[in-house]
Amino acid sequence: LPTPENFDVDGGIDQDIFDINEDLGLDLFEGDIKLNGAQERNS
Amino acid sequence: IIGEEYRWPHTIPYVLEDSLEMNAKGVILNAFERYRLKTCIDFKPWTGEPNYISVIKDSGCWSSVGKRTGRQELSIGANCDRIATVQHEFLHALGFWHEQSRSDRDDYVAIIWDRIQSGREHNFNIYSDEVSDNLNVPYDYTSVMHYSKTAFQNGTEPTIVTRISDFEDVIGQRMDFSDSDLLKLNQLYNCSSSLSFLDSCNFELENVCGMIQSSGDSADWQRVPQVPRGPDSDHSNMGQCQDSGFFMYFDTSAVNVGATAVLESRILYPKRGFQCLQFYLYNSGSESDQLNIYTREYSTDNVNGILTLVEEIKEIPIGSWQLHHVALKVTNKFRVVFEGHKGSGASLGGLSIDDINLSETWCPHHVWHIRNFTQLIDSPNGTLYSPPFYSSKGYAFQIQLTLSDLTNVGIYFHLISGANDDQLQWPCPWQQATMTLLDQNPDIRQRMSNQRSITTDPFMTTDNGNYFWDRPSQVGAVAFFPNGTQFRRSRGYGTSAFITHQRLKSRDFIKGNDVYLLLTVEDISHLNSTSVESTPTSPTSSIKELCLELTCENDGICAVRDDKAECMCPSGDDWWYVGERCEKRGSTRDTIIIVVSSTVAVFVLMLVVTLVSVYCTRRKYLKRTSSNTANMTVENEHAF
Repeated sequence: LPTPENFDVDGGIDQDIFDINEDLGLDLFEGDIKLNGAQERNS
Repeated sequence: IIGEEYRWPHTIPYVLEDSLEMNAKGVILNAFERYRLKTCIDFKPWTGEPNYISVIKDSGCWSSVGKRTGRQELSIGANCDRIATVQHEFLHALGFWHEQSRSDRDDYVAIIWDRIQSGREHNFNIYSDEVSDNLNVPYDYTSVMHYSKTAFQNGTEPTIVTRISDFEDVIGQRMDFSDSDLLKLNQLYNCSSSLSFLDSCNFELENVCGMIQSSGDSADWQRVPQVPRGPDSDHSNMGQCQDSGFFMYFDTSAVNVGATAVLESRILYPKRGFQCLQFYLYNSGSESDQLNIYTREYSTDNVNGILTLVEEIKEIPIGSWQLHHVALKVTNKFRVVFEGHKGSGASLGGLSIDDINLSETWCPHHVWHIRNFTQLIDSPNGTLYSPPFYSSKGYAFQIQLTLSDLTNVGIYFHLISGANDDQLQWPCPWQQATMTLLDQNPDIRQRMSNQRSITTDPFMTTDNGNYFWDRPSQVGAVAFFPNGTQFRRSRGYGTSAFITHQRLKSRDFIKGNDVYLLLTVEDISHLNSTSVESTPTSPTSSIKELCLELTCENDGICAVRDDKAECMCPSGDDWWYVGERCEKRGSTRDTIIIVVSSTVAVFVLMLVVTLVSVYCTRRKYLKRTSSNTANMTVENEHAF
């Protein structure tokens, strides 16, 4: 097969922050938030 | 988030940890420039302050919300090296939740709960207005902090439906701060100015932004809505708005050859010592007419200012608005001077300028101006190549836009064979290419330009064992310029999802059928943590060496004072750690106990002393009186 002309850093998909974190198996609060104790209780 | 304890100072100390990818480091520094242009938030390398942000490459992209004590981590992991993602995570650190978690979100979006992945429903919490403050700013579908409609979906249907359907594909933008993002941030941090913005002028107001006509010239610039020979409208509004849309015009048809018209900006006060002037220019006169850009710099020795010619813009194409950039390097208060100059050719029109922006930022190195863009979008072959450019280090490159995909526009960076290749280092090391699709809003502060960066990794190899970034004449394919000249083009490196067609057609990305891609290719090898030339401004490396010998306990932070490593111990409202390594814990309760017990001890001691002394005194007194009696008795015995 001819070498593909372009190298796609995103692997051809448009991933948002939350998709990236989900695919990594992270279950962060609201997808990308690390809570401290007080905020944890609040949430 | 409500709570003063979560606020950062306006200048935030940061560390770019070694774990970060090179491209991510460059992207983070570019994101800082966006904060410096549009807000009063600034960033500086950490120099031992107790609270700072440590940007790391951990798994994923994440941050905490609001300021924490001590070292606060923020992760820019693999695939997070996009400027808007960095802006998003730093907005969290500055105290912002996601937009759709506002207490009033149900007025604006509907959450479709049965379309959410099971167990992920908690990501759609609402924050009560006791915890989260919307700062009296209306709900913002365009926020860089808003989920997209597909967030945590369990299928293909959207989990968020906007109550105004026009915004369904707007939510989840990852391009730049929205106007409301900036309104909230600047309000939350009481911003009165920004570090790098200087001026923006669209000539809509009669005061023409305080610009002045020079007296030493032969004609004046006129503020007009259109010119018979062109342009027929201004650039800011492109004639869309009745009774508005003005620009400045120098009529070269009415003056003699060599005549000039000079327009000077108001006096501006620089802080950083480097500036980028950006404006649109239209020529309806003669190709021999030209525009000269000067600076007039004032100092104590030169109260009238020193006029310095910075650039001569010649052979200005006739009949269309053109974007121009001029790099300035001014350190004292100054004016920017626009001098229109009538050339020898016949003219029936003149020169027009509009949408001037001046900021203390670096100009892009190159601009790819794509004309008649709407026709190109619909063209079947759908691939555009830019003209060839040279980077500041001498590498030749070309940009490719792929328009054929129905949803997304792709963008790729190609090294191509160039005149300097024999003198250059191969594989190409650590050159970061930043490609920005310009949102042509007249005001630079309101632009939401779409930017992506890539960095050439000299160690990257391809399936056939070649170095990806090796010399194009070795690893590239034969290609031809439009004029038939043959050259070599390496594989493209970029993304197929640069921007959606829908977003591309929004805002002012396409204006007057023109699109601009701003290009910068710069050497970022100095950001490589293991390289000898680590950035001189961040002394963290010396701190690290000295601190290696000292282990601080209980979350103490090692800092260097007078070239000596010391532990800065954490403390709270009523507790603290002390000791050389923060090994001892103290608290106000302990202190009170100590004070009370020592008071009691002293009191008891005093009491004992008092009692003993009373006892002794009494005993002594009794002894004396008894001895006196005895003496007296003895004495008197013989006296009778």
